[in-house]
Amino acid sequence: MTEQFKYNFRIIRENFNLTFKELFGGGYADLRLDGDDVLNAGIEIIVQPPGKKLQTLSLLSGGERGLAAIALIFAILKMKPTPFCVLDEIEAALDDANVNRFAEFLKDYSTRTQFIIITHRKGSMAAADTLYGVTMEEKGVSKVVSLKLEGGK
Amino acid sequence: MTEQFKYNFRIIRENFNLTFKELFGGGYADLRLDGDDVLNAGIEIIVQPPGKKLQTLSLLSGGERGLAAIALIFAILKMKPTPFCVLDEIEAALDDANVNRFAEFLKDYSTRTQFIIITHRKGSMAAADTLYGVTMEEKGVSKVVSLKLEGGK
Amino acid sequence: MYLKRIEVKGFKSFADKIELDFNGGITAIVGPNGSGKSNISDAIRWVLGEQSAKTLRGAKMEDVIFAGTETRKPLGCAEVSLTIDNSDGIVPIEYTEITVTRRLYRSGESEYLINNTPCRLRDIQEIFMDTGIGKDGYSLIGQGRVDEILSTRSEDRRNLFEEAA
Amino acid sequence: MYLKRIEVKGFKSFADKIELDFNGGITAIVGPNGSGKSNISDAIRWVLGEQSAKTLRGAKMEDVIFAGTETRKPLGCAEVSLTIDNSDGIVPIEYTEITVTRRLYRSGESEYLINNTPCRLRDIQEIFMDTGIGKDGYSLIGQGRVDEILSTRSEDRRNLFEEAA
Ligand SMILES: Nc1ncnc2c1ncn2[C@@H]1O[C@H](COP(=O)(O)OP(=O)(O)OP(=O)(O)O)[C@@H](O)[C@H]1O
Ligand SMILES: Nc1ncnc2c1ncn2[C@@H]1O[C@H](COP(=O)(O)OP(=O)(O)OP(=O)(O)O)[C@@H](O)[C@H]1O
Ligand SMILES: [Mg+2]
Ligand SMILES: [Mg+2]
Repeated sequence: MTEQFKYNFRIIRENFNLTFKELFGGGYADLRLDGDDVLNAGIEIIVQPPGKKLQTLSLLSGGERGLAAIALIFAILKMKPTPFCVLDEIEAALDDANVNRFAEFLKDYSTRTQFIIITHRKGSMAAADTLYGVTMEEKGVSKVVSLKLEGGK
Repeated sequence: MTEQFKYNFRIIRENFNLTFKELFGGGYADLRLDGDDVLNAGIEIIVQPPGKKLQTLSLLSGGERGLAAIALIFAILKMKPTPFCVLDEIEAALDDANVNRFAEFLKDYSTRTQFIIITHRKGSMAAADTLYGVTMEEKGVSKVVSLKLEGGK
Repeated sequence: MYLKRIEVKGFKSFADKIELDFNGGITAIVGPNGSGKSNISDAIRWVLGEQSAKTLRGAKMEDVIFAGTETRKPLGCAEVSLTIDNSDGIVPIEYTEITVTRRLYRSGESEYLINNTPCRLRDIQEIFMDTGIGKDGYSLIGQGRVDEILSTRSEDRRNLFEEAA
Repeated sequence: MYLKRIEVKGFKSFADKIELDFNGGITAIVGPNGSGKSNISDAIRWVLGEQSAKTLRGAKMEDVIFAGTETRKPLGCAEVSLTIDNSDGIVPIEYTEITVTRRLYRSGESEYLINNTPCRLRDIQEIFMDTGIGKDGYSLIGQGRVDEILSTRSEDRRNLFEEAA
């Protein structure tokens, strides 16, 4: 039980450093147990964007936090892919350049996990295979239409 | 003291209904004291987007909440303008159409209050008189450049 | 296992029945503020067995039933059906296609069905239990909640890791 | 009263001195994630007298001093100067232009100046006290915090109203 946890924890840790480097284009990320009691210790998150000094997580910018959170979520998904995943505007804090990195990432993982994403970012829409538009032509009543994607997808 | 509060509260309440209608293009908003003890009662927020039924605030969408929060802040500013106001990405949850409404609003209020806004939305940038770009050419070191606005501003 | 389609009627802003067909890759849902996008993700959570009205942004579970508009009456029932492809047999039920349905009436009565056969809520919850789906933070991430994985206390974060690991 | 300019050196990511001149209308600050935009708003808060390291996203106040990068050494001092136009006499000091300066050294020592004359922190805080500036929620709204005015408990929201009203 403890052995299983330690083993999986190490994998997520290694994954996190990789997903982080991929999304940030460098830098360093780690997970640490904040105590010796493996069964009860909390998990500390260490993040260092490329070129910057390692500092407390709270000093990161809104977009850096958003991208680091995405890296961690994908580190877990990499170890144990779920059949499907529903993500509601998780790239909200990212600038356009980072949204494109996120979209590329999503495409790689979509071979093992089916993604349903709610978004208003063009970069994320471009990564989609299917696009649905939700509107309220009649106030208060939602309607859904299938949208054709341009650029042959 | 109580009279002063009651008087100001009524003004903010009336302002809120107006700013809300202006930003949402209709609907209804109100503030209520949730008790008779004027000195200690909490303040309840009532919001009804145009055409929709009046429901609990929590059921609103992310963007509706963002726009309602902006309406309330401006209702307070309308009663008592501060000399300057620093807003950091407060329009993050708004879609492009709502960002444009927000930008128009900001322009109206900028005659009485100086605004410094941090944004990555084009609609908000278009409302600005002065634009500064912050970059990190050298990793970890911020640099600021003055950006020229197009379209004669 | 993957999602094939979802059908929603009477749930939140879906006064008229809507149906979305999913492909195996990436499906994006777009639209203006307040149009109903997050309501679709709420519908998925709800049909998977979510029991907390608060997680669905309501005060009580009855809040998920279409409440009417200025021009439409409220409805008396909310219904969501989720159809999954089970050709890989991940779900230990001998069907290659499984449809789970949940209904809630204003009276407070609930109905649960698997392939149109009445069952209990926990029968639906158990279908997804071993797949890792159903708990927030990792396979179902709500609007404004992605930052939580960084800001929760390190002890709470542990629960998320234990579920995955 | 309005802001004329801000000068920042050694504060957070501003290792090299930067200066922004403000006009009376709307000034927009743009740039990529992590470039330093919110750090400018932190600099404004700090020079106005913010004493909570947490509000400035740090663990301790020393965190606001430039900590160095992979290629640059940390600095020993953070300094921010904010110049305001007081031609309308809103601030009861007989200057038409007022510059407030705050410095923090790694030793923990602080310096505060008004028009280059040493003063106490509270002298700076008092300048802005009656203008309504300085408390979060209404004139200084931090990133990710605009929703708070709706989600705080109705009693906490009261404080915001009382400050304004
Ligand atoms: N039971 C209900 N009956 C009718 N309408 C409802 C009900 N529950 C929620 N709604 C409406 O659904 C709308 C919110 O929809 P939703 O959260 O899906 O929007 P969204 O498309 O995600 O928008 P955003 O881009 O702002 O996040 C609200 O306007 C709310 O009034
Ligand atoms: N004391 C310090 N020394 C050096 N760098 C610092 C210091 N404090 C914060 N930083 C850096 O400043 C960066 C954050 O800047 P800021 O929050 O202003 O970004 P931003 O432009 O607002 O980005 P976003 O668009 O993502 O919100 C972080 O990368 C952080 O490492
Ligand atoms: Mg939404
Ligand atoms: Mg920021």
